[in-house]
Amino acid sequence: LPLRFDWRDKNLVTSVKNQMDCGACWAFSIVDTVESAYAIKGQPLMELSVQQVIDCSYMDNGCNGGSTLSALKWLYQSQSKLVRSSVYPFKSRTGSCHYFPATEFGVSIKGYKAYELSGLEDEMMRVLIHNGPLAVIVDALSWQDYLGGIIQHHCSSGHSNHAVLVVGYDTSGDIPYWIVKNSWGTSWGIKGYVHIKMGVNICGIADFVAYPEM
Amino acid sequence: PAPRRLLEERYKVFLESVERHKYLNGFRQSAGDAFYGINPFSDLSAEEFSHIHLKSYPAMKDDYIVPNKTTSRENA
Repeated sequence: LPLRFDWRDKNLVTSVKNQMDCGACWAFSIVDTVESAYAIKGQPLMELSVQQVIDCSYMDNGCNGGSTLSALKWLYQSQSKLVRSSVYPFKSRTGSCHYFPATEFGVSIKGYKAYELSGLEDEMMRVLIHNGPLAVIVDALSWQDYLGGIIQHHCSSGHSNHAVLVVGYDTSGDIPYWIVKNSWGTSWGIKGYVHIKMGVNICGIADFVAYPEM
Repeated sequence: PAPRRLLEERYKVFLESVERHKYLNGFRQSAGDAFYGINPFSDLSAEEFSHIHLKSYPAMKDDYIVPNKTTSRENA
């Protein structure tokens, strides 16, 4: 495994989004995984519709919360095609599900995987490199005040409440860390990203890991 | 245009955030450690922040595959 790996270096991660007051981090992280996985397959990197997932993933609760895994299940089982974000833009509130004609461009998935990798962060590195960015659910209560640096304390596992995207890692320094994309805009954290210490399941980062198969 | 009472309430929450930043920054041991301070969420209480922004939850534990730890470590 390389000492450092970051999907952004290959221009395979879309820009940081802002979920505003809509509690749909689960939809943002899943759409992020699909955007990257589609681009990793050699297709253009493009922003897909988070609002479509918010409105249409019927096992979730839109802006009132949801699960990354149930969103992936919905995408797979319904074979829904995620349309471009410009076609179905984000409104920061739950709405009715819009349907599109079969001729409309969209991205569907061929499957999905979900792992519990606590104690296996070396395996998580391998999964990240082989499959693309990973949707994870963390305990982000202590992230409210975060400005930068590597989170190593005050972030336990066992209270998962926020979905984000792991895009890379860096083990070249004294403290190895995961590189994590959030959906709270670029004025939060490190231009919208957060660094989390690797190896001890800080924030429960390895507890609930999921990604689509394209 | 918010009433003065609401502004004072928000300011009180903001001051509590500043105290929380001092507490969290007290654990810093090196330059690379996380640091905390004023950001777009500083006028929210921890409860409000949690209620608005922390709305995801995992599926059933059984839905997640747990790889064989010994095998994975040996492979790694």
